[in-house]
Amino acid sequence: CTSIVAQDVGGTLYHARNLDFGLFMGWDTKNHTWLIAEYLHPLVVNLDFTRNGTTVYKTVNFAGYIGVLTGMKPGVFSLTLNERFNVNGGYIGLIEWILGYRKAHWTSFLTRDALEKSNSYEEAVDMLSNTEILAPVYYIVGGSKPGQGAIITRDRQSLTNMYSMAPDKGMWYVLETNYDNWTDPPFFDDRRTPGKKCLSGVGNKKVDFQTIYDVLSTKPVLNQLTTYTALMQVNKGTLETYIRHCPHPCWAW
Amino acid sequence: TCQDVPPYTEDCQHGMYPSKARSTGVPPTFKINLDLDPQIRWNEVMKHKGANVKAMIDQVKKLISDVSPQLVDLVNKYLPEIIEKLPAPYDAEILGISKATGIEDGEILLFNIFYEVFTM
Repeated sequence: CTSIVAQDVGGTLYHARNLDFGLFMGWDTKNHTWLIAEYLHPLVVNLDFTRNGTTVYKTVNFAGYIGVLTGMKPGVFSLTLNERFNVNGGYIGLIEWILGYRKAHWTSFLTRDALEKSNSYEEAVDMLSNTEILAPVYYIVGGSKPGQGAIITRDRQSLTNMYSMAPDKGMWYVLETNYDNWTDPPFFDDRRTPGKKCLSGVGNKKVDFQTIYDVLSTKPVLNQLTTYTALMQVNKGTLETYIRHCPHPCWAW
Repeated sequence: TCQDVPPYTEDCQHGMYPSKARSTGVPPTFKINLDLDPQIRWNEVMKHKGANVKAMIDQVKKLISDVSPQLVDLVNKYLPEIIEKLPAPYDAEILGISKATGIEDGEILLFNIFYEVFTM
């Protein structure tokens, strides 16, 4: 996955992501694609969660999946969830949960709870930072006001690191793939360098849906695992989703 | 600059939005009415996408079965026990999706724990 929160010179925030999934889950030798990624394409849906006839939050889901990996509370905040690979991974949390230790929250249920219950960017960041969870993940959160953008790096039990944007210091965006932002990504899966290069090339004077979509359309940020691209603007309550296809030659992840 | 050997990289793209050059389209939008009983609030989505969900889960079961056919039996034997321990409304929503699609509830849960498990 690749998630971006970027701020333009006027202080407007944009939150976008590529959702990549299906690594090592079957290779289609005929079409040279990942089988599960292909099966996920037709499952992509935009959802509008309503109460009393009013939208409470919007998400992009795979039909049948009830947690939230991409979502937005219009006018309040947006969030995305990226996988974080770790030996102390989700399978351990899951085993603990099955054995009866149920204090930890499921990572994608917590995001849905945040969309349901949090009424500000700060509340969402606090909830996603300090709630015990089953698996290590990255929560990427964007707000409605200038400077509200952060990558929350989570262990199962605690907050590992918080990296926030600082537009007044020239840090007008945050970009997260699937590796800790204080270490170099592995040479065989470096989507961070091309992503940052393309985004920096755009500059904050031109950042908008069009230019961020371009960044997320550049290989290998776009790759064989990419199922969809989502673009969110919280203040307007806009959520656009595009089902993706990566023409050959295209790296497998 | 472009790189033609793996991992393939290329020059930053421009003018892609909202072109269909690297997209196959936009997904449909559905309303999830939170005022409805959790067991039925996903029914409209499943009416349109149930067959696709089944196809995906069948493929996952095939992949698991290639590793060990017994694993599929374990999914259907033990995962349903987990569902009743999930917090509300997630327990009822999974049961509702299972009922709407005819897919075993353990298999719906299997799909929902992908992201937790694959961090390994």
